[in-house]
Amino acid sequence: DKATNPLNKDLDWDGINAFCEQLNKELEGPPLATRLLAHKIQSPQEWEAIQALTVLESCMKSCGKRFHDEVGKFRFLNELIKVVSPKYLGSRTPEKVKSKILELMYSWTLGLPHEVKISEAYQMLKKQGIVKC
Amino acid sequence: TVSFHDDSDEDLLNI
Repeated sequence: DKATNPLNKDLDWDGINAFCEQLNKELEGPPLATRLLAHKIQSPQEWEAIQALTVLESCMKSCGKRFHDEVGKFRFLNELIKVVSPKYLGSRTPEKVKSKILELMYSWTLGLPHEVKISEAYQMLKKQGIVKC
Repeated sequence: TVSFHDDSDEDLLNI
């Protein structure tokens, strides 16, 4: 709640770090975290989406393979794709949110090249013209 | 509930 409550208008780094630690500890941590974050990233409220993307970014840096593998599934990547695609939520999503998603995906293609589904999803977005630069 | 050893996944969404 501390990390992802949109009523918190400032980033709570202690809360975010605690979220990342907790998801590492729990057996079901990675799937639970990705489901929660996907839902919030799809929020029409820009701050809620940006906040959740910041938590996702931070956890990808500090968590290990279990979380990387869960984020690297199409089950989660599809939810990010929906946000940037005009066929789904893209038309009503702020540019800032869409840009951050594409930046994160690009960074993971470089930093986690073994997560091949991330690269595949990113290449698909490039091919469809969603990635403009 | 999702199994700890769940390796299942969906197909890539085509847009």
